[in-house]
Amino acid sequence: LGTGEPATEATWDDVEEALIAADVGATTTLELVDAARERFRASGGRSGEDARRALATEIRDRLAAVGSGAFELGGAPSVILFVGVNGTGKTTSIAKLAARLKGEGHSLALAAADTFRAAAVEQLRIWGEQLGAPVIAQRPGADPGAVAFDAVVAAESRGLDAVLVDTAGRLQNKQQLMDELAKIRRVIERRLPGQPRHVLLVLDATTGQNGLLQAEAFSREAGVTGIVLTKLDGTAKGGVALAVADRLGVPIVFAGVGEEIEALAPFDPEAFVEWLFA
Amino acid sequence: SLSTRLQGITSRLRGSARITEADLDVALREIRLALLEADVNFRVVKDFVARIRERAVGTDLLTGLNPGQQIVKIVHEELVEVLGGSRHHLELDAKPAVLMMVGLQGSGKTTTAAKLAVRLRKEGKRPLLVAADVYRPAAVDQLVQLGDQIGVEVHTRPVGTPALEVARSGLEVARQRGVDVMILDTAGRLHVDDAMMDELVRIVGSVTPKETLLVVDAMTGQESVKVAEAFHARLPVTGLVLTKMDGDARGGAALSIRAATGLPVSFLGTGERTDGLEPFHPDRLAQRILG
Ligand SMILES: Nc1nc2c(ncn2[C@@H]2O[C@H](COP(=O)(O)OP(=O)(O)OP(=O)(O)O)[C@@H](O)[C@H]2O)c(=O)[nH]1
Ligand SMILES: Nc1nc2c(ncn2[C@@H]2O[C@H](COP(=O)(O)OP(=O)(O)OP(=O)(O)O)[C@@H](O)[C@H]2O)c(=O)[nH]1
Ligand SMILES: [Mg+2]
Ligand SMILES: [Mg+2]
Repeated sequence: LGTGEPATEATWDDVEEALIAADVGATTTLELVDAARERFRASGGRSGEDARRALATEIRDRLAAVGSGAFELGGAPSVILFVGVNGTGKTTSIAKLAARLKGEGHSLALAAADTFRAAAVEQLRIWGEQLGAPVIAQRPGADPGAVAFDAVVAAESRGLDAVLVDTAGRLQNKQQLMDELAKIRRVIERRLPGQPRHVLLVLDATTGQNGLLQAEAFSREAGVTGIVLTKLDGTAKGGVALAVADRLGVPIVFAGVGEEIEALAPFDPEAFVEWLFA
Repeated sequence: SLSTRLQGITSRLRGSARITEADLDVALREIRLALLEADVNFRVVKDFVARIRERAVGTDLLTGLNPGQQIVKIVHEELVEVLGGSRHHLELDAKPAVLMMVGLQGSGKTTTAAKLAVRLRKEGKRPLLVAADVYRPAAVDQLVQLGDQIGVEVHTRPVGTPALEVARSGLEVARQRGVDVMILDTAGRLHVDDAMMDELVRIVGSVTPKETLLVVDAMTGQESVKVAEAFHARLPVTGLVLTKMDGDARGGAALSIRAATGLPVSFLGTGERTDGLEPFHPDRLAQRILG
């Protein structure tokens, strides 16, 4: 693969193995390899390099087709809701995106709607302080919908460009937690039709095939508009995000590449493909 | 589920005199797909399927009745065997015994530390929690709040104190207070972050843990082996905690890690609250991995 040597059956076996090892999943891998082989054949491919190019193009095209890498803030106030299972990096990603938006000259507030987990509000407050961004919060145990509501009202009354809403991590098989999330979304929607402008599913790059189940459930219950793929600074390839983009049509919009506030990059399909085969 | 898939395959063979090697290959392909879908590492799957094939051929499965059911039984048995015995009797024969939590970011270390404190106290041990994550915003606060919820003391140091000093001073306090178990929470870190891995090595050198638990998220995919091998290579890891098992992730990472490193699963995290900790049952996890 990737050399001037002629591509053989073994080359395509290697490709398949690399994609499986990258958490792309067996079903998506087989589809991708079939499509890449067709491309390879149609373009008169010969070498391992041709095989690699055919696959890279196939993956890039599929990611581009669903709008990966694009993120438009939208008219003020733009509500961005962060959702996902426990520990994926939602709170940290909010801080990072807030820093990015502030750097672009936008005014914003953070909403601490994780009212459940120990020190969740404190964690967001510390980031808010570092950023110089107001954090809208209530007492621990408060209704998260009420916090989201307060945040939207604050954004309107202060004329802010954006409000980034943090929510508690939740496993998608917990129906009452998913109901709670749907309610948070409805509260925002009722107060501001057309909002939330963005619902970002934060997905950990180390996640295996459960990532697909996460994306399906969160899409159904909260209307996911994009994915933030975190912890790409580790060794995990994050291939399940490719499966999600391909099968559910959800674009990957940002990549989390570290724990510091600067460690957020617009998702780059080219770089992702490089990383898949690194 | 795998059993329904295999029943489907072999019911089509009913009436034929025997199932051929080709039929077995079809069944093995299904097993491979089921294991990959369950996030078992692809190399572990390869070895595992090879072993199933050996056993299937060896037990004259190819001439037996209801081969589909037999194959499932073999797979289940092999899984249970690899996953091995439960190991929730932590070896804490020192006073104070240090139990250290390590793992990647967000895996559930801090929450699990509190859960273990609750469990150990129920067993009549006196725990002390030590908040050595000095990096993550409000990490110390998180452990302090959990400690407060469960009525267990948490040792902390002022902002700016290095993690090594928090751990060392924690041990000193544990000794002074006659604590039975010091549960040491550490910051999440990447297995490829040499500086942070070195920090753990120094902490181990300073407090000599009796137990070092690698906390792994049940939804971890193919990378589980690389991560576990890296931690296991540099630290005296004695067991695994597989967290968020109250979700619907299949938990194949447990099989991958066990097969690749021999590390036993000590506990399962089964909820966000401090009572969400269960001992590990290999047959139940085998069932879940098979789906
Ligand atoms: N290496 C690395 N760590 C990250 C990244 N994003 C987040 N983290 C770390 O992952 C851990 C969890 O991050 P949080 O932001 O608390 O995750 P969360 O989704 O808000 O967690 P819950 O609210 O508990 O569900 C923290 O230790 C973060 O520093 C990333 O891109 N790379
Ligand atoms: N549902 C469920 N959630 C869990 C479980 N264990 C931990 N969590 C949640 O997972 C998230 C991360 O847990 P933490 O204990 O903060 O993880 P950590 O490893 O200490 O994170 P870092 O210190 O940032 O590396 C939190 O939202 C926890 O409530 C579990 O067994 N089940
Ligand atoms: Mg959070
Ligand atoms: Mg922690």
